[in-house]
Parts: sequence; structure tokens; C-alpha cells
Amino acid sequence: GAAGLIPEVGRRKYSESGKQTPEQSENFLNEFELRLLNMFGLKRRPNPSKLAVVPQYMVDLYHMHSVNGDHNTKRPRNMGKHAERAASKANTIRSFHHEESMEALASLKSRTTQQFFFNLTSIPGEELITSAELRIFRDQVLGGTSPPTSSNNSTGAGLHRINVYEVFGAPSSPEGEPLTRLLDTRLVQDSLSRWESFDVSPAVSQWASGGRRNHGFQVEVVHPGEGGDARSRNRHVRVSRSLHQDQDSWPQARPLLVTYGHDGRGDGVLHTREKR
Amino acid sequence: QATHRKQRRKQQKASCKRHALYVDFSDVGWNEWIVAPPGYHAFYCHGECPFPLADHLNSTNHAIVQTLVNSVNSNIPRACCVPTELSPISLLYLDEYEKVILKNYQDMVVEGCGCR
Repeated sequence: GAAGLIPEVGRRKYSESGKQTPEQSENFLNEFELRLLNMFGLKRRPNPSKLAVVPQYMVDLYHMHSVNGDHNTKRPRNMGKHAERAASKANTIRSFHHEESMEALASLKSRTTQQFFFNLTSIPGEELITSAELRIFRDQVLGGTSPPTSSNNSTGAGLHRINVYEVFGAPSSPEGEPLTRLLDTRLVQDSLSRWESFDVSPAVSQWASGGRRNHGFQVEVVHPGEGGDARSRNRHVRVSRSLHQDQDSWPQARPLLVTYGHDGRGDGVLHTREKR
Repeated sequence: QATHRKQRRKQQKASCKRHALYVDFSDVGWNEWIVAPPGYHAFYCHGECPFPLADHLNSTNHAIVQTLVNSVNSNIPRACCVPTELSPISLLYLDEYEKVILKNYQDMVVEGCGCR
């Protein structure tokens, strides 16, 4: 059963039934195997390593959206409104971590930029992506600024602006910046630990449909005001492993791209049926 | 009367209906890539479709006629006991590229059985 979806016992029983020649049996079993894989939308049997990470957000979505009857779990924390709407129409929700080997981190005095690339080639052509969110974890600044008050809010201390751009072209010169367009932006307080959800639907739906080439995202964190330790403030938004001190928790704190799509078969994931 | 009741009970017992079937993913080795749920109640349909077909057996006009013909000519088989209503389940799993996917699969759970 390690190679395919049909358990070895079932395979052996069918082969030994003697109704077919061994060759015919093998052909029938292989055809059935293909139907099973097609049913699940797979090309081959998944064989995940023990190190494979299941994002907690996906587990929360499962408990919330599952049509299996377990609707006790509340909406995942910090789920974007656009994502909630998208989940009700989608029948497939996929999550992606970025390719760390292709990231480009740059840090200036009051600005940190990070370029991400998410490999979306595993999305099948027949799946229509209706929405996508980029989720970024920001951790409370320890030993940094105190919780914002009305006075320091007004000066910008304790606040960050996070801008998410789509990269659509290489820089014109080697030291230049890539061509980008703004997708979403938010002003956040650095005294809170939470996930931020950014709507990146326009870019991802175009990448998935082949309408535009995927050059990735650029996330820019602007640190206005002068308060706090500059180094700790840079570490506040967890856009790179190098900005995350605890390596064990990085797999669950790293940026996550979530796509919401429909393959044309059946209802949405959030579709609830009446209890019989 | 007691014999009749016994016969009726036996007939009801054997007539087409939904039966419990829990599919445990670890039994087929799929628990290695399906994260949740660990298994699900799939149910199955089994039983006779006897003449005359009762209302609750969700029969089609064709099944009623086929059963009628069977009652006079046993070469024609009775109608089959099959799922007449199915519902989806959601699976959280890792695909062949180790990407985590939450997907809704149609027609995985038998909600109702009937003679067709």
C-alpha cells in the first residue's frame, strides 16, 4: 500500500481470485488506482515526510468549515473578512509556504522589505481561484515601546505600516527596486501579537490562471517615529527566518499564502447542510 | 397473528435500508496523508426490494414496474438497493507536493437508500 492508494491486501486478494490472468488483474487494479487518484485530484500517492508542517490556520479552517458536522469551533482568529466570504464559495482551500531560498530581505533605518516567492504550480488548471490571502505573523515587541496611548499614537510611535505589493517586473538597474503595485496596506500596533491577513486575490488569481507571470510579493514594513529599539522593531513582523529568534516555532509563525478556489464539482467548503 | 408479525419483521429486516459503515483511514493506510478526519461514517445500502415496493423505499416508476414484472417472471431481476441521497465530507490532507489542502468531496456519505 506504500506505492498506491489500494492497500496491498486488497490488491493481493483481487489478484489471487483467479478470475483474470495476472496481467489483466494488474491492468484493472492500475485503472482503479487512477480513478481513485483522480477522485482526490492527485497525480500520485502522497508520501509526506515526518517533518511536513500542517499550519494551525488550516486546522482551524477545517474545524470551522468542515461539512462533517463539527461546527463548534469559532471562526479562526484574525481571519480576513474577504477570506471568510471566499471560503463560503470555495470547495478547495490550499496553503503555501514561500520558497526561502528565493527570499530577499533588505533593511534600512526605518523600513524593512522582504520579497517572497510562492510556487503555485501545484494548483490544477481547472481550479478557479476566487480569492487569496497572505497571512503574516507579527509578534509583540519585547522591551520595545510601551502600549500605545493616545499621545504616542498621534506621533506614530508604536505603530507600523505594512504594505503588500505584487512584483511584476525586475528592477531596471542592479541596485534598483523591482516594479511593484500595491495590493493591500495596514497600520498596526507593535504592542500586539497577532496574524494579519492581506487580500492578495487580484495577483494570485491572475498567476493561477496564467494571465500574469508570478514574480512574487514584496512586503514592506515601515517603522514611523523614533521610539523603541530599532533592532527589536525590525524583528516585530515575522517575514523571515532571520528575524525570528525561536527556530522551533518558525514553521507555525512563517508567512502563509492561502488560496480559495473551486474546481466546478460540488458545493463550497463552508456549505452547511441541515441536520437530518 | 404471531407468525405473521414474525414474518413481517423478518421481511422488514431484510428490506432495503441504510447500514452503518465507518471508514477508518488507517485501515487503508491513508492516515499517512489525510490529516483530518481520522475516518468517517460512510454508511452503505443493503437489503431486498420486495414486491410490492413500499412507499419509503424511494422507488422510481421504472423500479416499480421492474419489481412487478419480477413477480410474474423471475428471470427479470428485482430492483437494486442503492444510495438515493449522498452528502459531501471535508478532508484536510497533504498532497504529493506536501502542500496542505482542505477540500470538499461530493457524494461520500449515504444519506438515504432506495430501490432503483
